[in-house]
Formats: sequence, C-alpha cells, structure tokens
Amino acid sequence: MNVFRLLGDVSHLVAIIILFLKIFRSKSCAGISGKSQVLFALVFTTRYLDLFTSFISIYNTVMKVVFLVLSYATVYLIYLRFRSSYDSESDTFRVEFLLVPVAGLSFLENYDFTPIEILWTFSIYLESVAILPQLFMITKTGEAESITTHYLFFLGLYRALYLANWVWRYHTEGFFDQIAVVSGVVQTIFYCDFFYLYVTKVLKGNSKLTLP
Amino acid sequence: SDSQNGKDEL
Repeated sequence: MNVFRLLGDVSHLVAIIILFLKIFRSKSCAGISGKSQVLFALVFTTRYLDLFTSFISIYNTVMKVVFLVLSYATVYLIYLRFRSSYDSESDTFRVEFLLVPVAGLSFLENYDFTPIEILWTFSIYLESVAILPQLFMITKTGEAESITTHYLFFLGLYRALYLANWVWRYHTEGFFDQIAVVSGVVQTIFYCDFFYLYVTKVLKGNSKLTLP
Repeated sequence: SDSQNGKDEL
C-alpha cells in the first residue's frame, strides 16, 4: 500500500458517498444516469467474487463490502425509492453497445480462462466505460449540478491516482498488471475533457456545469 | 502467476 493507492481508494469512496448522500438527502436522482450506476454495481459484483475464495486483508474485505453495499443502495434509491425523479428520457445510452464488446473482449484477452478470472477481467474492462451513460446524459441535457460534478471529479481522480500507484509499484515491486493498467489509462482519458470543464467552470464558482 | 495480478487492489 502506497500513498497513491490509499488516496485513490479514499477518492473512490468519497465519490460513491457523495452520490449516495446527494440522492438520499435531496430525495431526487435528477441528472443521474441510473444506467451507469447499474453498470458500477455489476462491476463490483463481478470483481469481488474473490471475497468468497481468498482473503487478502481486513482493509481489502471491508472496502469491497462497502463498495458493493453502497452501489446497490444507490441503484435502489434511483430505481425504487426515488424512481419518480429518475430522468429516464435523458438516460438513453445503449448499454448493450458497452456490454457486448466488453464481454467478448474479456473472453479473448484475460490472464486465465476460468469463470472467476474472466469475470474479473470483464469488471476491469466494464469499469473503464461504465461512466459513459452518465457523461452522455450530461452532454444531452447540457448541464450538471455542481454536486454531480464533484462526484465525477473524485471518481475520475481515483483511477488517475491508481495510475500513479501502478508506476510506483512497477518501480518498487516490479508489479505490472497489463489488463488493469491499459483499462485504467482508457478510463482516465474519458475524464480528461470533464476535468478541464470542472477546473475552468465549477471551481471558478459556477453553481452548475453548463456546456458551451 | 499472472492470474493473481491486481487482486490485492480494489
């Protein structure tokens, strides 16, 4: 565990908590893509199956359980509890265009042709594109509440910090996970345009992010 | 082995 990895995990946790509390306290999921949140719940489910097969550390187990519980709780808030506020007409990204290629690629390019390993690979590939329905929704409506942009900032920052963690681990331990690193680079690239808008607009005091 | 790569990460 290095400082980049720890800050990455904290950033990930902060992002998920921001989104959950935003929906819970405002009793509304307006502007939030339910599709992206279902994809993230699927990411955690398929990645953390090793909770049942191997123990790594208390930290590892607790974080995995927290991510799983919060992701399903968020999906519950969007699709059941505050369903009336869900903007399904703006959440029109076709997720099958992500799921089919990602599933196909995880069968072709993995470390071991076993169910748990293919599902882990699937989760890594899927995570790299799971935010696209949310970004698509913001592009379509042309705006996002600032609290939603804080969520996106921490979610993007998390994988960028993991990139630094992988550089660190490569130099200190010789650790190199090609699938995670390539996907992590792709994932971070998707956030670059958003990072630019976040710094130039939201951090300058605008109450909302509006697209030009 | 490679298949254990990344499993200590989240």
